[in-house]
Amino acid sequence: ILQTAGPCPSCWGATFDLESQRELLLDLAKKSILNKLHLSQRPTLSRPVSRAALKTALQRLRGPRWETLLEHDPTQEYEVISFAETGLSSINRTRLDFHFSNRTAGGREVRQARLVFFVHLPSNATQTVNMQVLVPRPRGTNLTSPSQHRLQVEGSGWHQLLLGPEAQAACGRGHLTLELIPESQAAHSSVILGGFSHRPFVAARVSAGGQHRVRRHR
Amino acid sequence: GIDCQGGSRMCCRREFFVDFREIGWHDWIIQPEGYAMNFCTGQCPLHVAGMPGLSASFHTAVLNLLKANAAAGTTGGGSCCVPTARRPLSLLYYDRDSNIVKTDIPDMVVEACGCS
Repeated sequence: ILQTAGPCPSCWGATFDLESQRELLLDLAKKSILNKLHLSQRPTLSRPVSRAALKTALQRLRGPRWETLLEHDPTQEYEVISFAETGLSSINRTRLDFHFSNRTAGGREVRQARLVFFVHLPSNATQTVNMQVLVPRPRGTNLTSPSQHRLQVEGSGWHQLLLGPEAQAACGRGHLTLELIPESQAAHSSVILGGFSHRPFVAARVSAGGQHRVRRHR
Repeated sequence: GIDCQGGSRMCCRREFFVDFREIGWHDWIIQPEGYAMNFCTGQCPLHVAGMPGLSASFHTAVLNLLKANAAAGTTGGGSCCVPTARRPLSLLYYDRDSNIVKTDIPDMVVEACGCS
């Protein structure tokens, strides 16, 4: 409990010097953790376990299959999700931009990329709607025609599309642009929602040991 | 919420990382290696005060009216720079009996601050 002249405890920041503030915060952090773990003081370890032994034990807990996997395939996979920024769009096409951090782009291998988006069809639209997804080629490459994917949308809701190697490579470079083009008249009256709860996104499955794996295969 | 920058005196979130090695707790806390505690600091003038997380609405108008009445009747107003969003901290640690325990402690990491 802080006795301060200020109107509330959070105003004390200005009244303490940095070192006292730091000590106070560390003390507060310690007390908070111990309190939430229902401990009166930090546990004292009578028989400390080495980190190596702990790692082995955790691996064994996950079963022999996991252990074999770790031994034979040291690559680690994880998923990165990037939400779309909508660029220049018209009634005939919606442009979506996805940015991936340098950590994702830094030489790691993107093994799969999935586009997930929400389409709202007018209530009277019963027929299926064809949607074309373009992945424009990066500038400076010899090939100028974009990579295309086609998708049938049969009703309002979330839809997903597995993107090809061009899109995966773009994710790996840190920036992916997609253009969604409705192909029929009914599709033109459909809306690709981009609000807070319906924002399109790309989920990229990334392999942390990508470079190593590529070298090995070569 | 606003993150503190430079000599800002208004209510903001200041980043603060607790390194478990630095405080000598790395022997019993296995993971993570530290904890981004963060905290709220700064002043809350009456005109900034609002219900954290409340968007402009009828309720905001009512609150503003109440604040105006409070300002007329009292001094200070009692507005405070407080956490408006927090998230849990996951810990893997040894307990008193050297068992390995994994737990999620709620409301530990301050994500955003605002004036109450």
